[in-house]
Amino acid sequence: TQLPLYTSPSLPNITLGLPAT
Amino acid sequence: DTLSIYQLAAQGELTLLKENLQKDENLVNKPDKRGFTPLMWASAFGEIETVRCLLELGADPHALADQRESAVSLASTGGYTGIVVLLLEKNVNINSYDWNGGTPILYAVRGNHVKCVETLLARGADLTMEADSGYTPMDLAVALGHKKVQQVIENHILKLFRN
Repeated sequence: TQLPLYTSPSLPNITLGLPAT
Repeated sequence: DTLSIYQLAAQGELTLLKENLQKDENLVNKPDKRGFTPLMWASAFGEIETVRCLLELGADPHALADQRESAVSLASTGGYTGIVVLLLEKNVNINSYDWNGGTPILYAVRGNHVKCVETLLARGADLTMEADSGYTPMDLAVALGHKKVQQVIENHILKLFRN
């Protein structure tokens, strides 16, 4: 059985969805 | 048996990973197409035993991927405090920043990882560094409504004043 492959690591956009200060 | 060293690191398949790495000593620090090393993959997916083993095999904890991503920021994103401590013990830059302007403590705050924030603060993380959008860790904790994290940061600041 093929193990599920992990997607490449990534750092999130820290302030996604937050108003610019 | 066709899994890459990156997938093996991410999945904590230590035995197979060690077999692969023993074939060529340069593999341990070989970056993938986006500059991520096996250590970064294991740190991002919380595989602490794999991180420990990779460090023993000579993995470079200071390596940065193409967008300046670091193993310590990837571990902080996931709140993997044990891995963060292993990396800090190798004297990685606790205030490592990437092209987002992100630092380990900003990622730990964003993920609401209280223990990780506490650990980073206790080891000297810089509270004044802002993300590209101008948010400090305290701004971020308040904006995201992470009350416990906000309290941990406030207590840390009070402690600094007291000292």
